[in-house]
Amino acid sequence: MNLFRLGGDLAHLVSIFILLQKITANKSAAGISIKTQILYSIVYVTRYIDVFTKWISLYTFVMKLIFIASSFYTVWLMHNTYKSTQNPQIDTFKIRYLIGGSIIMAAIFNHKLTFNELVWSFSIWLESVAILPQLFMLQRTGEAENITVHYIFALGIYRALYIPNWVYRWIFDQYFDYIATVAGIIQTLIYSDFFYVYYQRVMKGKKFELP
Amino acid sequence: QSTKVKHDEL
Repeated sequence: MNLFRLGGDLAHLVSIFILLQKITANKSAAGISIKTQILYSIVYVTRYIDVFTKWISLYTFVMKLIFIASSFYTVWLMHNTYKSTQNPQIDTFKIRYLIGGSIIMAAIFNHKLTFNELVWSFSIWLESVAILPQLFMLQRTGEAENITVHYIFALGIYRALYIPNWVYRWIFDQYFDYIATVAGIIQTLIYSDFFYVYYQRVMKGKKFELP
Repeated sequence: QSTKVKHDEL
């Protein structure tokens, strides 16, 4: 464990907390893409499929359970309790292409042709693009509540901090996973436009509005 | 190198 990785994981926890706080306090899921949330549920279930069979540490065990449970809880809240506040007319990204593309990427790039390795690789590729429906929705609306963009920002920081973590592990631990690293860089690049607008607007105390 | 890959990250 190094500080980049710990910081990334904590940013991830913070993002989940912000999202659930936004939905329950406002009693509204407006501006949140349920498609992105469904993709994250798929990502965590496939990534942590061995959560009960492969022990790494108490830390990873607890975090995995939190990520799986909170993503399902979020989808459940959006689909049931706050269904009427959703924006299906603007949440129109075709996620079947993201899922299909991730299956193809996992078939080509994986560490071993075993079920667990294939679903792990699938989850990595799918996570790298899972935010797209949410960013697409943001673009269609043109503006968003600050709490929504803080959520996306925290989630982006999570993956961005994993990049120095991989550099650190490559240098000091002789550890390098090319799939996680390439997908992680792609994921961070997807956020780069968003980070730029976030910096230009929100950090300077303005409303998040796309130019 | 690839034997070191053990998916210990989240």
